Amino acid sequence: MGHTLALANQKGGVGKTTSAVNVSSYLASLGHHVLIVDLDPQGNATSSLGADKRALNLSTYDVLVHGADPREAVISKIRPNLDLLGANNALAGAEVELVQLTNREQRLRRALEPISGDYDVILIDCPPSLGLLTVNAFTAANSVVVPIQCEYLALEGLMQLINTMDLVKRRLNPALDVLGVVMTMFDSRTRLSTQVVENVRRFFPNRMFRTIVPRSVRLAEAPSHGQTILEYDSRSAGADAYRQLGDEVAQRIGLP
Amino acid sequence: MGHTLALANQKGGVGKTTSAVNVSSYLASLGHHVLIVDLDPQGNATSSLGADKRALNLSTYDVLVHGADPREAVISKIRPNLDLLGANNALAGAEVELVQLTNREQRLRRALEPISGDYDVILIDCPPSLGLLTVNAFTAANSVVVPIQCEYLALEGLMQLINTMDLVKRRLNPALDVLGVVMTMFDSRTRLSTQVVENVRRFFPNRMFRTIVPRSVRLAEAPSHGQTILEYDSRSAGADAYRQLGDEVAQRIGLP
Ligand SMILES: Nc1ncnc2c1ncn2[C@@H]1O[C@H](COP(=O)(O)OP(=O)(O)OP(=O)(O)O)[C@@H](O)[C@H]1O
Ligand SMILES: Nc1ncnc2c1ncn2[C@@H]1O[C@H](COP(=O)(O)OP(=O)(O)OP(=O)(O)O)[C@@H](O)[C@H]1O
Ligand SMILES: [Mg+2]
Ligand SMILES: [Mg+2]
Repeated sequence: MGHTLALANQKGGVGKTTSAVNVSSYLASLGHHVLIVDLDPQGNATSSLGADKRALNLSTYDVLVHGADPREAVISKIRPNLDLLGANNALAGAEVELVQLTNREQRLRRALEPISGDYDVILIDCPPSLGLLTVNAFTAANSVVVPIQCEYLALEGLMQLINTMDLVKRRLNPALDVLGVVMTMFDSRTRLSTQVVENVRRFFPNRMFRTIVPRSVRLAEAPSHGQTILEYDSRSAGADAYRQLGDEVAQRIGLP
Repeated sequence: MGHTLALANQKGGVGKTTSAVNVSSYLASLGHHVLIVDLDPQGNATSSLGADKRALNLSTYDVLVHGADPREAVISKIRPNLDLLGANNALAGAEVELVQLTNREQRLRRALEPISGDYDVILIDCPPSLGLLTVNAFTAANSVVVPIQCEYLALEGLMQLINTMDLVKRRLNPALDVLGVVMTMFDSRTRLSTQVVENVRRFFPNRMFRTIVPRSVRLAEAPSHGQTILEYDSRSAGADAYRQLGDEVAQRIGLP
């Protein structure tokens, strides 16, 4: 049975997609069988891997709301050992549609159950909110990786994120746990970055990954070429950081 | 009657809150009567102005979902000429609660109607999604300012944003219009920034504000002190940009 990870933080622009895409492609490059699920109506993970959102036959929306077979919806081998369940803007309407459905929080878990045995790891890229899509991810996941930008405003919502996770843990998914928090966009030239890292270390004493992802424009450029950082510039600081983070994630979830 | 502006973009972390806080405080410093409405459950606009989210008697949530009197909920004179309708995480549950209510898209417009005559400008800071909260903002607003980060992934969702605005314009608010798009976090050292600006200029030929907000760590530091950029570092490039943007906004909405 694979381990399912949700990349979540309701604060926008903190590196959820960048982390999901680069950790999943790195783990796949090591030979693990990986699925990345794009659960964001923006479909950034889908296009960061070079897939055309408009050309998706079936997408996360169909699987979630209409119970489409995930095996049919998944784009297999978007990279060696990496499959993608892509998203397009049909997903934007999902939250309102899900509210009316029974077991609305468990739709994703039920949808992934039949295929989770095919993968060593499943990573879910969440939208910047704590609505029903993210609650579905928390219900389907074994654990959560929280990317936190090294900026003050990114600290604000952490309590809310933890409270939502606790709620899901108590009511829907007792196994849910924070696998770790990863500091992103660290800029060594500013005091602000270091102050935020210290703050988070106090908030999550035993959960911070050792890897700190530096701010690096190469990471922001890679998606415009539909490439991962390992493909776009494998010698960059960003590539090094995501290899290291991938190793830490693999170790914490017990990948061989 | 005041002009109501929504700061919106479902892409996260593009500078919606930073723009709402600094434009509103600049216009207030010119002597205009301004209200800033925090419509994001993260409450970043509320804390960026130094207000304590936990100490709010009434908040945007109460006004929106329980029809509380906005005059009682507003924190008046958080700065000279600037009032704040603050948000806290009670707002996180609003989207699910709003779905069941009649006229769910018009709750904010109805709530602001009795007080809009007290202000020259009302700015609404939206969360990073196109759900019911942002639809409420589009229904209540005369026009929308779209902050766009100078990064590739920020281009992806623009069509979706325009489609959602069109939908609201056709069904709920025929006056709705894009006041302008403002490019944010421009980094003159990278080609990426310039490429994105050129892309957006082609997408929105007549709508781009002349002001381009540079990436400046002072803008990221100011909220941790509960200060606007004008207070924190009024000689910084960020302060200059937001004064200039404020002037452009004032001119486009016809403020004297
Ligand atoms: N370490 C980094 N250095 C520089 N730029 C980065 C870094 N990580 C991500 N970016 C860029 O910053 C922006 C935000 O990152 P990303 O889209 O991954 O965040 P997100 O949390 O998924 O955003 P959203 O909340 O909209 O889903 C993107 O343009 C991305 O390319
Ligand atoms: N021009 C800038 N230069 C540097 N940092 C900036 C700039 N504008 C905003 N920031 C910082 O970038 C982060 C994102 O900005 P902000 O929170 O205003 O975006 P947002 O669109 O409101 O995010 P969300 O989608 O979460 O609501 C914040 O930490 C902010 O302080
Ligand atoms: Mg994302
Ligand atoms: Mg914001």
